[in-house]
Amino acid sequence: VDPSPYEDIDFEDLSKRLDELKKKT
Amino acid sequence: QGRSARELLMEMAKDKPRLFAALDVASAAVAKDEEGSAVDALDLYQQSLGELLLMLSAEPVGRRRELLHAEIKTLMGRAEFLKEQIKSYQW
Repeated sequence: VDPSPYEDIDFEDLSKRLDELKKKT
Repeated sequence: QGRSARELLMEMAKDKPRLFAALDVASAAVAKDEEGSAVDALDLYQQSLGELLLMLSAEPVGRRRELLHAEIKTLMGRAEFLKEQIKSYQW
């Protein structure tokens, strides 16, 4: 089955990285 | 190359003021980054990325979505690099 087009973007990864970014240094 | 991709995106986002505004903040972040204002740049990267991610999740499949996804990954990479730099300055 073709993956749905929405699976090509890893939102979980992107939002995790953004949270990491927002953590105070 | 990065700039032209963002300019093309802004061209395509003319009908979506919220997306356009988020891309504008991203351009400001890159400008601050390039002029060496790391802390300001990081703040603007964070703001724009939060908004751009929201936009991306609502964006229908297509060229703009692909460009937006690529732009977000570029901006995220720059912001993470900048954050590492700031951390190393502090130590």
